[in-house]
Amino acid sequence: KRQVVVIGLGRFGVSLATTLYKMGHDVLAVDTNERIVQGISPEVTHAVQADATNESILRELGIANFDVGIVAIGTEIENSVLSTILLKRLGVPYVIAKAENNLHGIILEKIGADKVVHPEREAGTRVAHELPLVDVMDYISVSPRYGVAMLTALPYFVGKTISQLELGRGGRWGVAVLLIYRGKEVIVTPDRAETIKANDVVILSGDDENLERLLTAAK
Amino acid sequence: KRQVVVIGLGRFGVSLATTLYKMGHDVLAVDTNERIVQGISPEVTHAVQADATNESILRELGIANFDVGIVAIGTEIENSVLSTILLKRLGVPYVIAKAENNLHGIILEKIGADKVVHPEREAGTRVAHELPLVDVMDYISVSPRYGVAMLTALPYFVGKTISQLELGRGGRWGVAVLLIYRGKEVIVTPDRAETIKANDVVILSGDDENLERLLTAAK
Ligand SMILES: Nc1ncnc2c1ncn2[C@@H]1O[C@H](COP(=O)(O)OP(=O)(O)OP(=O)(O)O)[C@@H](O)[C@H]1O
Ligand SMILES: Nc1ncnc2c1ncn2[C@@H]1O[C@H](COP(=O)(O)OP(=O)(O)OP(=O)(O)O)[C@@H](O)[C@H]1O
Repeated sequence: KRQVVVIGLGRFGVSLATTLYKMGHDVLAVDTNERIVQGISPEVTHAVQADATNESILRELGIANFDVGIVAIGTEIENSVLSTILLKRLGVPYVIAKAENNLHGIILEKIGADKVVHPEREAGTRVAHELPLVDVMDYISVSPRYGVAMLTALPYFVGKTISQLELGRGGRWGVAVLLIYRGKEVIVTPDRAETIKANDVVILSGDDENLERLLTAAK
Repeated sequence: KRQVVVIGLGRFGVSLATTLYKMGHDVLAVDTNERIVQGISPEVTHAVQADATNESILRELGIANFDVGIVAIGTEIENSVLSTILLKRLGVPYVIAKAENNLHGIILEKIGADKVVHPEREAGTRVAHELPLVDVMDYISVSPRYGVAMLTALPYFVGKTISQLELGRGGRWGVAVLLIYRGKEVIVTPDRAETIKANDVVILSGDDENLERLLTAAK
Protein backbone atom coordinates (compact mmCIF):
# COMPACT_ATOMS: atom_id res chain seq x y z
CA LYS A 1 0.00 0.00 0.00
CA ARG A 2 1.02 3.56 -0.68
CA GLN A 3 1.71 6.57 1.51
CA VAL A 4 -0.22 9.42 -0.09
CA VAL A 5 -0.45 13.07 0.89
CA VAL A 6 -3.39 15.09 -0.45
CA ILE A 7 -3.06 18.85 -0.21
CA GLY A 8 -6.19 20.95 -0.66
CA LEU A 9 -9.54 19.52 0.33
CA GLY A 10 -12.01 20.87 -2.23
CA ARG A 11 -14.38 18.45 -3.93
CA PHE A 12 -11.61 16.79 -5.96
CA GLY A 13 -9.22 16.52 -3.01
CA VAL A 14 -11.85 15.14 -0.64
CA SER A 15 -13.06 12.56 -3.14
CA LEU A 16 -9.50 11.47 -3.92
CA ALA A 17 -8.35 11.30 -0.29
CA THR A 18 -11.37 9.37 1.00
CA THR A 19 -11.38 6.96 -1.94
CA LEU A 20 -7.67 6.18 -1.51
CA TYR A 21 -8.25 5.57 2.21
CA LYS A 22 -11.14 3.18 1.45
CA MET A 23 -8.81 1.36 -0.98
CA GLY A 24 -6.44 0.69 1.91
CA HIS A 25 -3.74 3.32 1.33
CA ASP A 26 -2.30 5.56 4.06
CA VAL A 27 -3.64 9.03 3.46
CA LEU A 28 -2.51 12.31 5.01
CA ALA A 29 -4.97 15.11 4.19
CA VAL A 30 -3.78 18.72 4.48
CA ASP A 31 -5.66 22.01 4.27
CA THR A 32 -5.33 25.49 5.77
CA ASN A 33 -9.02 25.43 6.74
CA GLU A 34 -9.52 23.92 10.23
CA ARG A 35 -13.20 23.14 9.77
CA ILE A 36 -12.53 21.22 6.58
CA VAL A 37 -9.67 19.32 8.22
CA GLN A 38 -11.87 18.27 11.14
CA GLY A 39 -14.66 17.25 8.77
CA ILE A 40 -12.53 14.84 6.78
CA SER A 41 -10.55 13.36 9.64
CA PRO A 42 -12.68 10.20 10.24
CA GLU A 43 -12.33 9.34 6.54
CA VAL A 44 -8.53 9.41 6.17
CA THR A 45 -5.52 8.16 8.15
CA HIS A 46 -4.53 11.64 9.37
CA ALA A 47 -5.83 15.13 8.69
CA VAL A 48 -3.66 18.16 9.48
CA GLN A 49 -4.24 21.88 9.30
CA ALA A 50 -1.18 23.36 7.62
CA ASP A 51 -0.01 25.75 4.95
CA ALA A 52 1.43 23.55 2.23
CA THR A 53 3.53 26.37 0.82
CA ASN A 54 5.63 26.36 3.99
CA GLU A 55 8.67 24.17 3.36
CA SER A 56 9.66 23.65 6.99
CA ILE A 57 6.12 22.52 7.87
CA LEU A 58 6.19 20.03 4.99
CA ARG A 59 9.54 18.69 6.25
CA GLU A 60 8.08 18.32 9.76
CA LEU A 61 5.19 16.34 8.30
CA GLY A 62 7.69 13.90 6.84
CA ILE A 63 6.60 14.64 3.28
CA ALA A 64 9.88 13.28 1.94
CA ASN A 65 8.74 9.78 2.93
CA PHE A 66 5.56 9.80 0.90
CA ASP A 67 5.21 7.77 -2.33
CA VAL A 68 2.66 10.06 -3.94
CA GLY A 69 1.66 13.69 -3.44
CA ILE A 70 -1.44 15.30 -4.84
CA VAL A 71 -1.86 19.06 -4.96
CA ALA A 72 -5.59 19.68 -5.20
CA ILE A 73 -5.55 23.43 -4.54
CA GLY A 74 -7.81 25.24 -6.98
CA THR A 75 -8.36 28.96 -7.11
CA GLU A 76 -5.09 29.96 -5.43
CA ILE A 77 -2.87 29.14 -8.38
CA GLU A 78 0.38 30.43 -6.88
CA ASN A 79 -0.19 28.21 -3.82
CA SER A 80 -0.82 25.26 -6.11
CA VAL A 81 2.37 25.90 -8.07
CA LEU A 82 4.55 26.55 -5.02
CA SER A 83 3.28 23.49 -3.17
CA THR A 84 3.99 21.32 -6.24
CA ILE A 85 7.54 22.69 -6.49
CA LEU A 86 8.10 21.94 -2.79
CA LEU A 87 6.84 18.35 -3.03
CA LYS A 88 9.25 17.63 -5.88
CA ARG A 89 12.09 19.42 -4.12
CA LEU A 90 11.48 17.34 -0.99
CA GLY A 91 11.79 14.20 -3.09
CA VAL A 92 8.21 12.93 -3.48
CA PRO A 93 8.60 10.54 -6.45
CA TYR A 94 5.18 11.01 -8.04
CA VAL A 95 3.21 14.26 -7.86
CA ILE A 96 -0.23 14.84 -9.35
CA ALA A 97 -1.54 18.39 -9.56
CA LYS A 98 -4.97 19.70 -10.42
CA ALA A 99 -5.08 22.59 -12.88
CA GLU A 100 -7.59 25.40 -12.91
CA ASN A 101 -7.08 26.24 -16.62
CA ASN A 102 -4.75 25.57 -19.54
CA LEU A 103 -2.07 28.04 -18.51
CA HIS A 104 -2.05 26.70 -14.96
CA GLY A 105 -1.66 23.20 -16.42
CA ILE A 106 1.30 24.23 -18.58
CA ILE A 107 3.02 25.84 -15.60
CA LEU A 108 2.50 22.71 -13.49
CA GLU A 109 4.03 20.52 -16.18
CA LYS A 110 7.01 22.83 -16.56
CA ILE A 111 7.73 22.90 -12.83
CA GLY A 112 7.74 19.12 -12.60
CA ALA A 113 4.26 17.74 -11.89
CA ASP A 114 4.26 14.11 -13.04
CA LYS A 115 0.60 14.25 -13.96
CA VAL A 116 -1.79 17.17 -14.40
CA VAL A 117 -5.55 16.69 -14.01
CA HIS A 118 -8.25 18.98 -15.45
CA PRO A 119 -11.43 17.55 -13.82
CA GLU A 120 -14.00 19.81 -15.47
CA ARG A 121 -12.47 19.62 -18.94
CA GLU A 122 -12.02 15.85 -18.79
CA ALA A 123 -15.59 15.40 -17.52
CA GLY A 124 -16.78 17.41 -20.52
CA THR A 125 -15.09 15.12 -23.05
CA ARG A 126 -16.14 11.99 -21.17
CA VAL A 127 -19.82 13.01 -20.99
CA ALA A 128 -19.69 14.00 -24.68
CA HIS A 129 -18.60 10.45 -25.56
CA GLU A 130 -21.15 8.83 -23.25
CA LEU A 131 -23.89 11.02 -24.63
CA PRO A 132 -24.94 9.23 -27.84
CA LEU A 133 -24.86 6.11 -25.74
CA VAL A 134 -27.13 7.38 -22.99
CA ASP A 135 -27.28 4.08 -21.16
CA VAL A 136 -23.53 3.88 -20.95
CA MET A 137 -22.33 3.94 -17.35
CA ASP A 138 -18.68 4.49 -18.22
CA TYR A 139 -16.50 4.71 -21.29
CA ILE A 140 -12.84 4.55 -22.35
CA SER A 141 -11.76 6.23 -25.58
CA VAL A 142 -9.22 3.86 -27.13
CA SER A 143 -8.79 6.01 -30.22
CA PRO A 144 -10.70 9.06 -31.44
CA ARG A 145 -13.16 6.66 -33.16
CA TYR A 146 -13.06 3.45 -31.10
CA GLY A 147 -14.20 2.90 -27.55
CA VAL A 148 -14.90 0.51 -24.70
CA ALA A 149 -18.29 1.06 -23.02
CA MET A 150 -19.77 -0.34 -19.82
CA LEU A 151 -23.54 -0.56 -19.51
CA THR A 152 -26.32 -2.54 -17.90
CA ALA A 153 -27.87 -5.10 -20.25
CA LEU A 154 -30.72 -3.49 -22.17
CA PRO A 155 -34.04 -5.38 -22.18
CA TYR A 156 -33.40 -6.12 -25.85
CA PHE A 157 -30.27 -8.12 -24.90
CA VAL A 158 -31.78 -10.09 -22.02
CA GLY A 159 -32.47 -13.77 -22.69
CA LYS A 160 -30.53 -13.80 -25.97
CA THR A 161 -27.11 -15.33 -26.60
CA ILE A 162 -24.17 -13.31 -27.89
CA SER A 163 -24.46 -15.05 -31.26
CA GLN A 164 -28.24 -14.46 -31.42
CA LEU A 165 -27.51 -10.76 -30.82
CA GLU A 166 -25.01 -10.93 -33.72
CA LEU A 167 -22.27 -9.54 -31.51
CA GLY A 168 -18.66 -10.62 -31.50
CA ARG A 169 -16.34 -11.50 -34.37
CA GLY A 170 -18.07 -11.45 -37.71
CA GLY A 171 -21.32 -10.33 -36.13
CA ARG A 172 -23.13 -7.66 -38.13
CA TRP A 173 -22.88 -4.94 -35.50
CA GLY A 174 -19.07 -4.83 -35.39
CA VAL A 175 -19.31 -4.76 -31.59
CA ALA A 176 -17.72 -7.32 -29.26
CA VAL A 177 -18.65 -8.32 -25.72
CA LEU A 178 -15.38 -8.26 -23.80
CA LEU A 179 -16.69 -9.05 -20.33
CA ILE A 180 -19.88 -9.71 -18.37
CA TYR A 181 -20.18 -8.82 -14.68
CA ARG A 182 -23.03 -10.80 -13.14
CA GLY A 183 -23.69 -10.44 -9.42
CA LYS A 184 -20.17 -11.07 -8.16
CA GLU A 185 -19.06 -13.24 -11.06
CA VAL A 186 -16.84 -11.95 -13.86
CA ILE A 187 -17.01 -13.72 -17.23
CA VAL A 188 -14.01 -12.64 -19.29
CA THR A 189 -14.33 -12.95 -23.08
CA PRO A 190 -17.64 -14.85 -22.86
CA ASP A 191 -18.27 -17.30 -25.67
CA ARG A 192 -20.95 -16.96 -28.32
CA ALA A 193 -23.34 -19.30 -26.52
CA GLU A 194 -23.46 -17.15 -23.39
CA THR A 195 -26.96 -15.87 -22.63
CA ILE A 196 -27.28 -12.29 -21.39
CA LYS A 197 -29.25 -12.08 -18.15
CA ALA A 198 -31.18 -9.24 -16.54
CA ASN A 199 -28.89 -6.96 -14.49
CA ASP A 200 -25.77 -8.16 -16.29
CA VAL A 201 -23.20 -5.39 -16.59
CA VAL A 202 -21.54 -5.74 -19.99
CA ILE A 203 -18.33 -4.28 -21.36
CA LEU A 204 -18.60 -3.72 -25.12
CA SER A 205 -15.97 -2.62 -27.61
CA GLY A 206 -16.33 -1.24 -31.09
CA ASP A 207 -16.12 1.79 -33.34
CA ASP A 208 -18.08 4.58 -31.63
CA GLU A 209 -20.41 4.61 -34.66
CA ASN A 210 -21.11 0.90 -34.31
CA LEU A 211 -21.69 1.17 -30.56
CA GLU A 212 -24.15 3.98 -31.18
CA ARG A 213 -25.92 2.09 -33.96
CA LEU A 214 -26.28 -1.00 -31.78
CA LEU A 215 -27.57 0.88 -28.74
CA THR A 216 -29.99 2.95 -30.82
CA ALA A 217 -31.39 -0.19 -32.47
CA ALA A 218 -31.64 -1.95 -29.12
CA LYS A 219 -34.10 0.65 -27.81
CA LYS B 1 -26.74 13.03 -35.20
CA ARG B 2 -28.15 14.89 -32.23
CA GLN B 3 -29.34 18.44 -31.60
CA VAL B 4 -27.70 19.45 -28.34
CA VAL B 5 -27.98 22.70 -26.37
CA VAL B 6 -25.26 23.46 -23.84
CA ILE B 7 -26.08 26.15 -21.30
CA GLY B 8 -23.23 27.64 -19.28
CA LEU B 9 -19.79 27.82 -20.82
CA GLY B 10 -17.37 27.22 -17.96
CA ARG B 11 -14.63 24.64 -18.40
CA PHE B 12 -17.04 21.70 -18.35
CA GLY B 13 -19.54 23.33 -20.70
CA VAL B 14 -16.87 24.44 -23.19
CA SER B 15 -15.20 21.02 -23.25
CA LEU B 16 -18.56 19.27 -23.72
CA ALA B 17 -19.87 21.64 -26.40
CA THR B 18 -16.70 21.63 -28.51
CA THR B 19 -16.21 17.87 -28.22
CA LEU B 20 -19.81 17.18 -29.29
CA TYR B 21 -19.37 19.52 -32.27
CA LYS B 22 -16.16 17.71 -33.30
CA MET B 23 -18.08 14.42 -33.07
CA GLY B 24 -20.51 15.75 -35.66
CA HIS B 25 -23.49 16.77 -33.52
CA ASP B 26 -25.35 20.08 -33.87
CA VAL B 27 -24.45 22.19 -30.89
CA LEU B 28 -26.07 25.40 -29.64
CA ALA B 29 -23.95 27.02 -26.92
CA VAL B 30 -25.61 29.53 -24.60
CA ASP B 31 -24.16 31.88 -21.96
CA THR B 32 -25.01 35.29 -20.50
CA ASN B 33 -21.39 36.41 -21.01
CA GLU B 34 -20.89 37.97 -24.48
CA ARG B 35 -17.12 37.56 -24.52
CA ILE B 36 -17.38 33.86 -23.74
CA VAL B 37 -20.05 33.40 -26.40
CA GLN B 38 -17.89 35.06 -29.04
CA GLY B 39 -14.86 33.02 -28.01
CA ILE B 40 -16.57 29.67 -28.49
CA SER B 41 -18.50 30.48 -31.63
CA PRO B 42 -16.02 29.04 -34.21
CA GLU B 43 -16.05 25.74 -32.32
CA VAL B 44 -19.80 25.02 -32.20
CA THR B 45 -22.73 25.22 -34.64
CA HIS B 46 -24.21 28.35 -33.03
CA ALA B 47 -23.35 30.39 -29.95
CA VAL B 48 -25.93 32.74 -28.44
CA GLN B 49 -25.81 35.25 -25.60
CA ALA B 50 -28.95 34.63 -23.54
CA ASP B 51 -30.26 34.18 -20.03
CA ALA B 52 -31.26 30.54 -19.84
CA THR B 53 -33.61 31.17 -16.94
CA ASN B 54 -35.87 33.19 -19.26
CA GLU B 55 -38.58 30.87 -20.57
CA SER B 56 -39.68 33.01 -23.52
CA ILE B 57 -36.09 33.33 -24.75
CA LEU B 58 -35.67 29.55 -24.56
CA ARG B 59 -38.87 29.12 -26.58
CA GLU B 60 -37.60 31.57 -29.19
CA LEU B 61 -34.39 29.54 -29.46
CA GLY B 62 -36.49 26.50 -30.35
CA ILE B 63 -35.30 24.59 -27.28
CA ALA B 64 -38.30 22.27 -27.53
CA ASN B 65 -36.77 20.75 -30.68
CA PHE B 66 -33.51 19.69 -29.07
CA ASP B 67 -32.74 16.03 -28.28
CA VAL B 68 -30.41 16.76 -25.38
CA GLY B 69 -29.93 19.72 -23.04
CA ILE B 70 -26.97 20.20 -20.75
CA VAL B 71 -27.04 22.72 -17.93
CA ALA B 72 -23.41 23.44 -17.10
CA ILE B 73 -23.96 26.47 -14.86
CA GLY B 74 -21.82 26.21 -11.73
CA THR B 75 -21.74 28.73 -8.94
CA GLU B 76 -25.21 30.21 -9.56
CA ILE B 77 -27.14 27.26 -8.24
CA GLU B 78 -30.62 28.80 -8.53
CA ASN B 79 -29.92 29.56 -12.21
CA SER B 80 -28.80 25.98 -12.72
CA VAL B 81 -31.93 24.59 -11.09
CA LEU B 82 -34.33 26.96 -12.84
CA SER B 83 -32.79 26.37 -16.26
CA THR B 84 -33.05 22.60 -15.74
CA ILE B 85 -36.72 22.90 -14.78
CA LEU B 86 -37.39 24.98 -17.90
CA LEU B 87 -35.66 22.52 -20.26
CA LYS B 88 -37.81 19.67 -18.93
CA ARG B 89 -40.94 21.79 -19.02
CA LEU B 90 -40.25 22.71 -22.66
CA GLY B 91 -40.03 19.01 -23.50
CA VAL B 92 -36.31 18.32 -23.94
CA PRO B 93 -36.23 14.51 -23.63
CA TYR B 94 -32.80 14.12 -22.00
CA VAL B 95 -31.30 16.71 -19.67
CA ILE B 96 -27.87 16.47 -18.03
CA ALA B 97 -27.03 18.90 -15.25
CA LYS B 98 -23.74 19.60 -13.53
CA ALA B 99 -23.88 19.82 -9.74
CA GLU B 100 -21.75 22.02 -7.54
CA ASN B 101 -22.15 19.85 -4.42
CA ASN B 102 -24.21 17.01 -3.00
CA LEU B 103 -27.25 19.09 -2.07
CA HIS B 104 -27.31 20.73 -5.50
CA GLY B 105 -27.16 17.24 -7.04
CA ILE B 106 -30.09 16.02 -4.98
CA ILE B 107 -32.17 19.04 -5.96
CA LEU B 108 -31.37 18.51 -9.65
CA GLU B 109 -32.46 14.87 -9.45
CA LYS B 110 -35.67 15.80 -7.70
CA ILE B 111 -36.61 18.44 -10.26
CA GLY B 112 -36.14 16.03 -13.13
CA ALA B 113 -32.56 16.04 -14.44
CA ASP B 114 -32.01 12.74 -16.26
CA LYS B 115 -28.36 12.64 -15.33
CA VAL B 116 -26.35 14.62 -12.77
CA VAL B 117 -22.59 15.05 -13.18
CA HIS B 118 -20.12 15.91 -10.38
CA PRO B 119 -16.90 16.51 -12.36
CA GLU B 120 -14.55 17.19 -9.45
CA ARG B 121 -15.85 14.37 -7.27
CA GLU B 122 -15.81 11.84 -10.11
CA ALA B 123 -12.31 12.91 -11.14
CA GLY B 124 -11.21 12.26 -7.54
CA THR B 125 -12.44 8.67 -7.54
CA ARG B 126 -11.11 8.02 -11.04
CA VAL B 127 -7.61 9.32 -10.24
CA ALA B 128 -7.65 7.32 -6.99
CA HIS B 129 -8.21 4.13 -8.98
CA GLU B 130 -5.64 5.00 -11.61
CA LEU B 131 -3.09 5.86 -8.95
CA PRO B 132 -1.68 2.46 -7.98
CA LEU B 133 -1.51 1.86 -11.68
CA VAL B 134 0.44 4.98 -12.58
CA ASP B 135 0.87 4.00 -16.19
CA VAL B 136 -2.84 3.55 -16.65
CA MET B 137 -4.24 5.97 -19.21
CA ASP B 138 -7.87 5.31 -18.39
CA TYR B 139 -9.91 3.05 -16.17
CA ILE B 140 -13.46 1.73 -15.70
CA SER B 141 -14.58 0.52 -12.30
CA VAL B 142 -16.75 -2.54 -13.00
CA SER B 143 -17.27 -3.25 -9.31
CA PRO B 144 -15.68 -1.78 -6.19
CA ARG B 145 -12.88 -4.38 -6.57
CA TYR B 146 -12.69 -5.18 -10.28
CA GLY B 147 -11.68 -2.93 -13.13
CA VAL B 148 -10.81 -2.51 -16.80
CA ALA B 149 -7.62 -0.52 -17.44
CA MET B 150 -6.14 0.93 -20.61
CA LEU B 151 -2.38 1.44 -20.80
CA THR B 152 0.53 1.53 -23.20
CA ALA B 153 2.48 -1.74 -23.25
CA LEU B 154 5.21 -1.62 -20.62
CA PRO B 155 8.74 -2.55 -21.78
CA TYR B 156 8.34 -5.74 -19.74
CA PHE B 157 5.46 -6.84 -21.99
CA VAL B 158 7.05 -5.99 -25.34
CA GLY B 159 8.21 -8.96 -27.41
CA LYS B 160 6.45 -11.52 -25.21
CA THR B 161 3.29 -13.45 -26.02
CA ILE B 162 0.20 -13.30 -23.83
CA SER B 163 0.88 -16.87 -22.65
CA GLN B 164 4.55 -16.10 -21.93
CA LEU B 165 3.34 -13.19 -19.79
CA GLU B 166 1.02 -15.64 -17.99
CA LEU B 167 -1.98 -13.43 -18.71
CA GLY B 168 -5.43 -14.62 -19.64
CA ARG B 169 -7.48 -17.54 -18.36
CA GLY B 170 -5.59 -19.66 -15.87
CA GLY B 171 -2.58 -17.35 -16.03
CA ARG B 172 -1.02 -16.70 -12.65
CA TRP B 173 -1.73 -12.97 -12.59
CA GLY B 174 -5.51 -13.26 -12.79
CA VAL B 175 -5.48 -10.51 -15.42
CA ALA B 176 -6.86 -10.85 -18.95
CA VAL B 177 -5.99 -8.93 -22.12
CA LEU B 178 -9.34 -7.93 -23.60
CA LEU B 179 -8.13 -5.89 -26.54
CA ILE B 180 -4.98 -4.58 -28.24
CA TYR B 181 -4.98 -1.34 -30.22
CA ARG B 182 -1.97 -1.29 -32.55
CA GLY B 183 -1.55 1.67 -34.89
CA LYS B 184 -5.03 1.70 -36.39
CA GLU B 185 -5.73 -2.00 -35.93
CA VAL B 186 -7.95 -3.33 -33.16
CA ILE B 187 -7.39 -6.92 -32.02
CA VAL B 188 -10.39 -7.98 -29.94
CA THR B 189 -9.85 -10.85 -27.48
CA PRO B 190 -6.35 -11.61 -28.80
CA ASP B 191 -5.33 -15.23 -28.50
CA ARG B 192 -2.58 -16.55 -26.26
CA ALA B 193 -0.01 -16.63 -29.07
CA GLU B 194 -0.31 -12.90 -29.75
CA THR B 195 3.00 -11.05 -29.24
CA ILE B 196 2.82 -7.65 -27.56
CA LYS B 197 4.60 -4.97 -29.61
CA ALA B 198 6.10 -1.62 -28.64
CA ASN B 199 3.46 1.16 -28.59
CA ASP B 200 0.58 -1.33 -28.32
CA VAL B 201 -2.28 0.08 -26.28
CA VAL B 202 -3.71 -2.75 -24.22
CA ILE B 203 -7.00 -3.09 -22.37
CA LEU B 204 -6.62 -5.31 -19.31
CA SER B 205 -9.24 -6.60 -16.89
CA GLY B 206 -8.88 -8.06 -13.44
CA ASP B 207 -9.33 -7.55 -9.72
CA ASP B 208 -7.80 -4.16 -8.87
CA GLU B 209 -5.35 -6.00 -6.59
CA ASN B 210 -4.23 -8.25 -9.41
CA LEU B 211 -3.86 -5.35 -11.84
CA GLU B 212 -1.72 -3.54 -9.30
CA ARG B 213 0.38 -6.62 -8.58
CA LEU B 214 1.00 -7.19 -12.30
CA LEU B 215 1.92 -3.59 -13.05
CA THR B 216 4.17 -3.32 -9.99
CA ALA B 217 6.02 -6.51 -10.98
CA ALA B 218 6.28 -5.34 -14.57
CA LYS B 219 8.38 -2.32 -13.52
N1 LIG C 1 -1.38 26.87 0.92
C1 LIG C 1 -2.36 25.99 1.14
N2 LIG C 1 -2.13 24.93 1.94
C2 LIG C 1 -3.11 24.01 2.15
N3 LIG C 1 -4.34 24.09 1.64
C3 LIG C 1 -4.62 25.13 0.82
C4 LIG C 1 -3.66 26.14 0.53
N4 LIG C 1 -4.23 27.04 -0.29
C5 LIG C 1 -5.49 26.63 -0.52
N5 LIG C 1 -5.74 25.50 0.16
C6 LIG C 1 -6.99 24.72 0.21
O1 LIG C 1 -7.24 24.12 -1.05
C7 LIG C 1 -8.63 23.74 -1.05
C8 LIG C 1 -9.16 23.67 -2.47
O2 LIG C 1 -9.07 24.90 -3.10
P1 LIG C 1 -10.32 25.55 -3.84
O3 LIG C 1 -11.55 25.33 -3.06
O4 LIG C 1 -9.93 26.90 -4.25
O5 LIG C 1 -10.34 24.65 -5.11
P2 LIG C 1 -11.50 24.23 -6.10
O6 LIG C 1 -10.86 24.25 -7.43
O7 LIG C 1 -12.75 24.98 -5.89
O8 LIG C 1 -11.70 22.75 -5.62
P3 LIG C 1 -12.65 21.64 -6.24
O9 LIG C 1 -12.94 22.04 -7.66
O10 LIG C 1 -11.85 20.40 -6.09
O11 LIG C 1 -13.86 21.65 -5.37
C9 LIG C 1 -9.33 24.75 -0.14
O12 LIG C 1 -10.04 24.02 0.86
C10 LIG C 1 -8.21 25.60 0.45
O13 LIG C 1 -8.38 25.85 1.84
N1 LIG D 1 -28.84 32.22 -16.37
C1 LIG D 1 -27.75 31.90 -17.10
N2 LIG D 1 -27.89 31.70 -18.43
C2 LIG D 1 -26.80 31.36 -19.18
N3 LIG D 1 -25.57 31.20 -18.71
C3 LIG D 1 -25.38 31.36 -17.39
C4 LIG D 1 -26.46 31.72 -16.52
N4 LIG D 1 -25.97 31.81 -15.26
C5 LIG D 1 -24.65 31.54 -15.33
N5 LIG D 1 -24.30 31.29 -16.61
C6 LIG D 1 -22.96 30.95 -17.11
O1 LIG D 1 -22.58 29.68 -16.68
C7 LIG D 1 -21.15 29.59 -16.85
C8 LIG D 1 -20.53 28.59 -15.91
O2 LIG D 1 -20.73 28.95 -14.58
P1 LIG D 1 -19.56 29.02 -13.53
O3 LIG D 1 -18.35 29.58 -14.17
O4 LIG D 1 -20.11 29.59 -12.30
O5 LIG D 1 -19.34 27.49 -13.31
P2 LIG D 1 -18.11 26.64 -12.88
O6 LIG D 1 -18.66 25.61 -11.97
O7 LIG D 1 -16.96 27.45 -12.41
O8 LIG D 1 -17.74 25.99 -14.24
P3 LIG D 1 -16.62 24.91 -14.57
O9 LIG D 1 -16.31 24.21 -13.30
O10 LIG D 1 -17.26 24.07 -15.61
O11 LIG D 1 -15.49 25.71 -15.10
C9 LIG D 1 -20.63 31.01 -16.71
O12 LIG D 1 -19.89 31.33 -17.89
C10 LIG D 1 -21.88 31.87 -16.59
O13 LIG D 1 -21.81 33.05 -17.34
